[in-house]
Amino acid sequence: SREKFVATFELVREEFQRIFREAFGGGQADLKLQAGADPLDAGIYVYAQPPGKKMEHLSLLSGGEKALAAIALIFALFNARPAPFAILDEVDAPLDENNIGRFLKILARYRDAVQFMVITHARRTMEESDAIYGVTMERRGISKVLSLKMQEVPLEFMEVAAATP
Amino acid sequence: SREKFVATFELVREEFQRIFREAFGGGQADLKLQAGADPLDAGIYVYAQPPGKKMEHLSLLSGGEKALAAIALIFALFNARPAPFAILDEVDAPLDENNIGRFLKILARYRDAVQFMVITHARRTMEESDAIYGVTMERRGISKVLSLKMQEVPLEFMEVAAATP
Amino acid sequence: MRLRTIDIFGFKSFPHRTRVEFGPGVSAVVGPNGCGKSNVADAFRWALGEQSAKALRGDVMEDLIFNGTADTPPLSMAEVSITFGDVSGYLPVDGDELVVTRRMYRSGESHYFVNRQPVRLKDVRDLFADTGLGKASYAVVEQGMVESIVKAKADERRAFFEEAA
Amino acid sequence: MRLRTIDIFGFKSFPHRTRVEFGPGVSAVVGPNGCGKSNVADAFRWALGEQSAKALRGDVMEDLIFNGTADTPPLSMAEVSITFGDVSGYLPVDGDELVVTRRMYRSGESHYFVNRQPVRLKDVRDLFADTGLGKASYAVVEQGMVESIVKAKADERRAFFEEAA
Ligand SMILES: Nc1ncnc2c1ncn2[C@@H]1O[C@H](COP(=O)(O)OP(=O)(O)OP(=O)(O)O)[C@@H](O)[C@H]1O
Ligand SMILES: Nc1ncnc2c1ncn2[C@@H]1O[C@H](COP(=O)(O)OP(=O)(O)OP(=O)(O)O)[C@@H](O)[C@H]1O
Ligand SMILES: [Mg+2]
Ligand SMILES: [Mg+2]
Repeated sequence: SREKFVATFELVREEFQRIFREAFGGGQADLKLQAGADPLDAGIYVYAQPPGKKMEHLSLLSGGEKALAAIALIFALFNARPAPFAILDEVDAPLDENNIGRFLKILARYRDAVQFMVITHARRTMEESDAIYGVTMERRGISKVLSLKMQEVPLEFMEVAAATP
Repeated sequence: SREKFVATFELVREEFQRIFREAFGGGQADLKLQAGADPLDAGIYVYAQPPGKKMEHLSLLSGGEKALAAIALIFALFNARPAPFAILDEVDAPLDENNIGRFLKILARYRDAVQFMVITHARRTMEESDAIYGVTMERRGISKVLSLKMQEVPLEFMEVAAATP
Repeated sequence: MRLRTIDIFGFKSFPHRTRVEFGPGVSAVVGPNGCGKSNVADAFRWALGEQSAKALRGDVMEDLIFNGTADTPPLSMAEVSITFGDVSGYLPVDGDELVVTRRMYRSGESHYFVNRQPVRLKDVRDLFADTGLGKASYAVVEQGMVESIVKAKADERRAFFEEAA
Repeated sequence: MRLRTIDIFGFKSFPHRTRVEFGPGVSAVVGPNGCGKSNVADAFRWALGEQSAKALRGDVMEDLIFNGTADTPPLSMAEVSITFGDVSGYLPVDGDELVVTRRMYRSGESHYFVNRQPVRLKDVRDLFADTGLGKASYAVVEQGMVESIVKAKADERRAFFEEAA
């Protein structure tokens, strides 16, 4: 129904504005329904303004900024209707170390309400998870799954970078 | 002209088969012109078989395997007509540490013939480059470029992972 | 409602019965390129009723059945079961545990089971309708797709909001 | 033929004259998310005649002119110059150095210069026609697009081969 959709849209919009500010450490964002259209048909437009920059069309954002804005929107949708389980497949790949840290801080807040399966190459994401599963192909072409502790993770599963001095 | 296109296609195909085997440490790959069509209109199909796996349609490959196959194809095109200069924007993002190593080995072979600008978050790619430029926004929203030595690279520019024990 | 296990047998790169157990919080899944991490995410979406082979990176549904390696013959069936716990009060089923199973043969037709009783696809869909795990789910973010929610056209983006409403 | 410098002024996040110098081999470009790395790659493609604002992540060409930050006013012009060396024998110009410049005002029309002499876009295009730096160039791989050459449809892939022929 129309009322239900509009109520959900308003909720997601508020949450997106809040989570965006946390993800970017400032700035602002907004969602707008297509002007003049029936809410049940209207398109949804996303605006984002990283801190210190001008409010602009999402397409001008960088690869990492787009990914972080998308993560904020996905968590905002979660607030509207929390699915019990979620799978995030390498959402941290475009992010630099600082933004991986912000992503993990937001993720940690949902940890009690939602179970997450997070596929990643980033060490920091592995370090902050509750359990780690290694997938290997000891015999070529055949996948095997092992439960691992952080210190057992073979290092070629990760990519090298470094955190702030 | 038709002869020129077919000759180029054959050259790229041979190079792709060779570079693919180097990139994946084995396996095989192939390029095929659409059957029954005029070479000047035909589509080009790509097949890839990572070592120990079955030859398959590219879409079944993983994110990292697709990126590595694409890199092999780009270098094969380079062999057909070496552009003097190339820009690679985070092509190493989907790759794990081992595959970043293979990518860099192939890149090093072209270093004398081609100048590369490689945008990256991976430490290993930075370590193996000839020069490093840092881009920062000391004043928010305004980009500045500095020439850096490896030890001067601020660590938040990189992502953390780790190499094989 | 909690996710307990995903059991994979004959689906993509899993020719042997493989069980992945999930605890509370964040489970990181790690491993080198091409080892089968995203295939686990595909197994989850397939078992909940995904009808498009392309959305699971295949051409036809048959591509999803283990098609053999250099030394292991292909299989003729794929089967994935997902076990949820603490479902009473959340889903309209008897008891506290729910096992959803999908089985498919090379002929292409799929069979669905809930707690080992044969059901139709529509029954599986109805069961999960209000959980956020439905069709246009924001709860599963595929590899490389994190930006698609912000890059999508305004009307495509609606589907995510309708799922949350 | 060698790339010597890219000079950026008023293009995207570069309101102040910025020079990037290139030596032989591989130059790594590093920095946090959103700092302007991909903007340097966009500046290169724009100067060589890119006509689509969308291909440079803008809606209209005007989006490419520095549009201001919280404390710096927008500019009314963007200008990028690319200096190539060792061009004799490679390109049909007098002398050993070639400077290609593109300048654009908020009105949207672009002016092109070769060694400070006004030329048409067609002249720039003709100059680089056989260098592999032409329109469908495999020599510039945009962020997130490394897989597009393998994901592309068979007929779209042709363009890369025609560029190499
Ligand atoms: N039907 C099938 N039978 C056998 N193997 C298959 C089948 N379908 C896909 N595969 C294999 O699965 C592999 C891809 O696995 P997957 O996409 O899960 O990798 P990944 O661990 O996510 O890697 P990345 O880190 O690169 O994303 C391919 O190499 C392919 O050979
Ligand atoms: N016309 C413009 N005026 C001012 N700033 C602009 C303009 N166009 C783009 N930008 C800014 O440039 C930034 C994006 O830069 P760019 O895409 O180069 O980042 P990046 O260094 O590649 O980051 P990432 O590592 O995330 O890919 C955006 O945040 C945007 O604000
Ligand atoms: Mg994957
Ligand atoms: Mg970028």
